[in-house]
Amino acid sequence: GSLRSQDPGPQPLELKEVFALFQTQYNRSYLNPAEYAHRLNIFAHNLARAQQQQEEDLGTAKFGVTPFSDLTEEEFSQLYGHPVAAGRAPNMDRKVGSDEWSES
Amino acid sequence: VPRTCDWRKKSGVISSVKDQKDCKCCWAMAAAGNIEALWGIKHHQSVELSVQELLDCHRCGNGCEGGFVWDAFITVLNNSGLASEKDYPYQGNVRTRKCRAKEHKKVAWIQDFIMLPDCEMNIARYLATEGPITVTINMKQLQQYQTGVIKATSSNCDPRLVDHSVLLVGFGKSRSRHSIPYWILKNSWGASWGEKGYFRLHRGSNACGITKYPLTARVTHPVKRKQQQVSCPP
Repeated sequence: GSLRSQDPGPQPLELKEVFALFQTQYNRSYLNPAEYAHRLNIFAHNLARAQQQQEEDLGTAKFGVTPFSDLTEEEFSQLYGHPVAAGRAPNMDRKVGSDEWSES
Repeated sequence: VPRTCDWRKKSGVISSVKDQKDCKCCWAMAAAGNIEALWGIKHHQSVELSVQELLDCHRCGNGCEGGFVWDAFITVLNNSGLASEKDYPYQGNVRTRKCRAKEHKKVAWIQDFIMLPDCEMNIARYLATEGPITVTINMKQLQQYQTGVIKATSSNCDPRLVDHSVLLVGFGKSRSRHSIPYWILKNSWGASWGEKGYFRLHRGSNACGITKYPLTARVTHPVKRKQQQVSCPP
């Protein structure tokens, strides 16, 4: 909330505070300062993305900090998505197994 | 088709929200959730099924690398059922994996599985009368999602590129000024994500490709005689 009400946007210190809260909430730690800086950068990008999604959404959804806020879109997709299925599922118009269901 | 339906309100149907962690097994978690729900509805018996069995006994043997819901149903058919989560617990991305289906007692099984027509009205009717089903969606909108109803467009959530399977557990309409029809979906990213592990997607616009692969197992009543019809709680 406070981030969105700011103009021209979050200052570095405030961003770091929000990121620290994120780290505490989701128990995140990073190996070295370079990794921390990298994840902070992604986090900032995701906050901006969430704000854009919020503006584009035609429903009532709220977008913001989530357990995945320190991941790039590609990392998120690689970690949680499965391969995109091309076309229709194989032979899904046919039932698998017998038409006659057994009592046993 | 009723106005609203929420299988979470029926005790013994929807199991707790799971967390797939670093294993790409949404397809197995959605399928297990589907069978658990149908078993609860048809047999009036609450079960928690082994996702690990689906992963270990996957035809390619690497269930954490992703898969499809129909793979899970084929595994259940090939193994003549599924063990309980308690007997064959979830371990996720462990190094040594071996199918241990024969070592454990089956606690639920299916007769077959089907794909529903890609029509949201039909899906709602089936959901309300038969039980929860699995769907596969484009998960692009979910990374930053917190609460509410996502109403995406095909430009910001391509319905052709579906990459995440979840369990459809109900539908309703929001109470906002412009009431928005929505689907209620159970995710597998833990209860701290979204609306206690669930999220809502707009209903009626094929949001994020929800109608592309509506799959469900079929579980029959234990005996072929008139059973008390279980309906979806509003």
